[in-house]
Amino acid sequence: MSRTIVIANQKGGVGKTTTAINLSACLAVAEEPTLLVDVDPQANATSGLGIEVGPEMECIYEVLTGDASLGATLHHTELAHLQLVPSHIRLIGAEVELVGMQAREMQLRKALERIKSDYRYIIIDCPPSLGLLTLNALTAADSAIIPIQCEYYALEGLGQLLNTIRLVQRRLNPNLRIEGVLLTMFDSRVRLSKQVAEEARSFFKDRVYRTVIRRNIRLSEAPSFGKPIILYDAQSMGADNYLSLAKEVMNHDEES
Amino acid sequence: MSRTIVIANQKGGVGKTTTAINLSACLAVAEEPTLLVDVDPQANATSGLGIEVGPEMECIYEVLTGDASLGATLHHTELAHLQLVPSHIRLIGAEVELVGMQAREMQLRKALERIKSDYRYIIIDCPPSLGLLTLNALTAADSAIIPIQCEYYALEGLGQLLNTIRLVQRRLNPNLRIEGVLLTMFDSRVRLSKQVAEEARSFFKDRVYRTVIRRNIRLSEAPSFGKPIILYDAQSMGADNYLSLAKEVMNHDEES
Ligand SMILES: Nc1ncnc2c1ncn2[C@@H]1O[C@H](COP(=O)(O)OP(=O)(O)OP(=O)(O)O)[C@@H](O)[C@H]1O
Ligand SMILES: Nc1ncnc2c1ncn2[C@@H]1O[C@H](COP(=O)(O)OP(=O)(O)OP(=O)(O)O)[C@@H](O)[C@H]1O
Ligand SMILES: [Mg+2]
Ligand SMILES: [Mg+2]
Repeated sequence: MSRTIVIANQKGGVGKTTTAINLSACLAVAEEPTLLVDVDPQANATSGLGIEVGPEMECIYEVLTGDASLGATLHHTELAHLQLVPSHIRLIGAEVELVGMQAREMQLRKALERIKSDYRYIIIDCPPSLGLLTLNALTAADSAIIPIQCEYYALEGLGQLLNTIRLVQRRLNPNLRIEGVLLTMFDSRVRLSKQVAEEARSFFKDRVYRTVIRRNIRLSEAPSFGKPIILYDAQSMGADNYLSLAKEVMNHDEES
Repeated sequence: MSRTIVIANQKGGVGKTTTAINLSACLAVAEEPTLLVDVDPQANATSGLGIEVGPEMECIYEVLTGDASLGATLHHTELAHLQLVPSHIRLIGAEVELVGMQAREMQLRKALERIKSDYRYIIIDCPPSLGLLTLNALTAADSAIIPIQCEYYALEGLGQLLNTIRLVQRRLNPNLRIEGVLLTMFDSRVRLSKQVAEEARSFFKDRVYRTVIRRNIRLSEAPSFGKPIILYDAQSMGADNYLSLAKEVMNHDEES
């Protein structure tokens, strides 16, 4: 049984890509066949795994415009059970191309249908916006993880994200639910971090993961070596946090 | 002589709003009449100054759709020489409304014409995207400050931003130039911080400000009290950094 999880929050720089890369890697280390799909034109999940897509190679852009199957874009990574569907800056053009298409929000969902059964987990990284790319990801997903940075502005844009999720549930994907809210870049020395965490817990109640991702220098260094944290520095706090998140995500299956 | 400076970078969370608020506040403390214009639907510059706009009050949205003059939206702040044109989440609708209008990229520029002479500096905060709102800001500006976060992904999206600036220079605003590149969230304990700073300096040469904004907990706390850093904690490193940036921006005028 395959589960598709989207990492979504239109606020920039909150840890979507860091979560997508490291959650996928930790699931793969637990020998769960995992696919990471990069739907952000900035292609940070792609470069964060040390992969570069040239203009000739097919990527998620060709999948969404219907010019290639997902299978044709698959890349291996350093982890046996982790594969990647890469992105490229040309994906910026997809928002405009998709607008005129039939069932434009369904393109990713349709493409994933064919290969879904090969993976236990499919993780989708989104851009920092609520346009057609994120709508495609929300429509393709079974559930969403919402990273919330433990900083002042973090709670302000949430209303808009929840509205968009409700809209997608009503019109495009009735099964979509919120898998969990993940507190990121938590710094126990900062009073504000604790305040934001408390506010998020009182708003989202038990949907906030017990695992809190702490601010950790090694996490911000790992992508420059093209490696997930578990391969860059397995002893770090960052690796510890994402391993514990992967456990919570896997335990969630037993419960539901 | 009035100068309009836009703070732009489509990458999320790099310090655009923190720079817009604190640079404006430090210019105002130096008794230069300053206007801060919030063009981001998330309205972080508005809430970061402790201002809240209700659905009845006019804001930048009504200015861009032509339903109100800029003068009608002005708010006073705790600093005598700083005024704000606030934003509101309803600005999200402006991108769609503007698409069909004549000279849609010129709306902000036209609105600023009438009140420009009242201010020595006009600082514009942008959303993390390169859509019509940012295009309006780039078209209205004399120059752009590009904040670059000293982290791995920071240099990846720059090509796209520079392309957009060149496009605006060619077709909408030939006078637009890059005022400077500002290194933000620099952490001297992180090797990567130094690497990104070196790469930015070798690429942008003397357009990188000598002032580097260091990562500083007090900077991330200040907006939750609705105050710029100079009023929240004038002794902090963050206040020091932004005062020195304001000096560089003011000295720039003498040179050019
Ligand atoms: N727990 C953490 N500790 C330290 N740095 C972190 C942490 N999580 C993320 N970062 C760093 O913060 C920056 C933003 O994170 P990331 O790119 O994952 O956010 P994002 O939400 O994907 O951003 P965007 O909205 O641009 O896609 C990156 O430079 C990343 O390396
Ligand atoms: N020098 C700094 N030290 C510590 N925290 C900082 C610093 N600069 C910004 N921050 C914090 O980092 C987060 C992102 O900064 P900010 O909101 O200014 O970025 P932005 O580019 O405006 O984001 P967006 O793309 O969402 O508009 C905020 O929570 C802010 O308080
Ligand atoms: Mg990202
Ligand atoms: Mg901002």
